[in-house]
Amino acid sequence: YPLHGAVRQDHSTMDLAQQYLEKYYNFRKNEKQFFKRKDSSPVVKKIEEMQKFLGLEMTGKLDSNTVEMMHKPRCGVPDVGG
Amino acid sequence: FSTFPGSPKWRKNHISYRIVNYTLDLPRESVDSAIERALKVWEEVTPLTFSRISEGEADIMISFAVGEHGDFYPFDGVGQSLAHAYPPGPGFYGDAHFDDDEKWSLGPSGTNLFLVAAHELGHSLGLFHSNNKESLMYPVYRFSTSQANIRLSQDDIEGIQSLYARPSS
Repeated sequence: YPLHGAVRQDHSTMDLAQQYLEKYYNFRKNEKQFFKRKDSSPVVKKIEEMQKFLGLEMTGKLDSNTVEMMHKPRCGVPDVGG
Repeated sequence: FSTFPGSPKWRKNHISYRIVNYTLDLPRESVDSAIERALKVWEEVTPLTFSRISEGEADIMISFAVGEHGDFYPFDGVGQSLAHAYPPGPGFYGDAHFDDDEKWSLGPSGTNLFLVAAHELGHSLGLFHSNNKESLMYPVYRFSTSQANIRLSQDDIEGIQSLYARPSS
């Protein structure tokens, strides 16, 4: 039963998050295997990094606010890294 | 605010730009005017001046494209990535690309070209993204009718003046 505020982590949400973090937060593709376990520390750290930059509560989870933000139109330039 | 790694900037104050092609969503003169006004936003707080050329290689080449368009960052259809731009430098550096799968407009409906252009041209001048939600350089698109005339936040102004100082006058 999903905790309050958590979004059912269906594949599309996980894929969206993985693409978003790869594209804008330097999440390296070779960390792909981590993404299958969303609670692995590199993934949690990356989600927290994104949440901090975008001014969201740093839950480390793909909560509804975070998923909603990732769906919003934005600039294609990354937020971190070269 | 933040600048690109190594803080690349234009080593001159007079910068050329060229609008290479146009979206069919707006009349050409509206696109010309939106780009000119977007550049003026930065001109007002720096010593920079901009002049438009209609052929040849300009410092800032502005174009509309869909999907794969010759750089390593293909656009993604409607939504998410609206546009992107490169930091100052030779060749494709400094250029700004707009996703023509978006519905470009100058009002609240669709995607406001003036607002997005002012943001992207901030990148063309050397600003990276800001985590300040009030800043023009915040990465997520938010249009409010009050932004019909963009006001730079203090964060934006401090950022661009960290690269180019204040207006000379």
